[in-house]
Amino acid sequence: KSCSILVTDANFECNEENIMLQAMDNSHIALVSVEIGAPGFTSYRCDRTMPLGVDLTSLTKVLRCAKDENICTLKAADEADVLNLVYDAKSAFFSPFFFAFMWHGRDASSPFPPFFLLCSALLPLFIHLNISLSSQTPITSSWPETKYDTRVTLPSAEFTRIVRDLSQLGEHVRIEVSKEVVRISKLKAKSSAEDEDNDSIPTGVVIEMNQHVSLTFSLKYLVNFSKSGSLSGEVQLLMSNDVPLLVAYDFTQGYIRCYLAPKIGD
Amino acid sequence: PAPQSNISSYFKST
Repeated sequence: KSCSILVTDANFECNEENIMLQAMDNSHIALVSVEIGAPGFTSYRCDRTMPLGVDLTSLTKVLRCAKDENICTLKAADEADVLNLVYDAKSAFFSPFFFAFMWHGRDASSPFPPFFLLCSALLPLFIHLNISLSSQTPITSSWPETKYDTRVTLPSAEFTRIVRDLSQLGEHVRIEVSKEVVRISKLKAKSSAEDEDNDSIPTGVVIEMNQHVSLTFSLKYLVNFSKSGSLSGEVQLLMSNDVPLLVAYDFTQGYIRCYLAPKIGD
Repeated sequence: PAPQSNISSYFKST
């Protein structure tokens, strides 16, 4: 769901060790990279390395059908052109539904396919979904190993709050990191009363730096990145001058990393 | 506003 805000189509690259996704947004301003290691799944099997090209917008709609207690199983057969999702609730109390529909075509303008709902007090909750797979052109090269000049670690909820609040006031934000202060300031005030910098040094902030860094970014993207905040209690902002910002959320057995190209000049 | 750079311009061929 976090990825679908940034990219509409992407390849899930599956191998024996993990599932990975890496894709740029349509504007080629941001890049999102996700990895979920095999141990992060209750059960994981990959007999053959294969890409699963998925319409993330559609996948997100399907995921909304799941409840928190549902266990989601993703399956793709060899040479298959569909991704099969099965939601199976262990609790009989929430088990009166059976959904089944086939889904073909990736035309975003086509309506969400109709589905059939059968109710029975005894049937386990069983949502059976097929999403057609597409062949995408994946970005197979990993992001080059980059040594960043600064790393700011802060609670992800604070980061979410900061970028959300600042997005109410302007379109861009400057992030400056010096030895003891990280300053996140808006650039485009709507009125003089709102023109004061919003120095943000919440509790739990750790600043590591080799060199002063000052970069300007589009707030819209940072707000979208911050939607991943529920995946991790902390977020890391890694920056060097004149290279993309890395916003990194690490979670058990995986991560989501978002890269954002800076504004040029000032 | 300052021009926006392109993320792909930071890629290096690997």
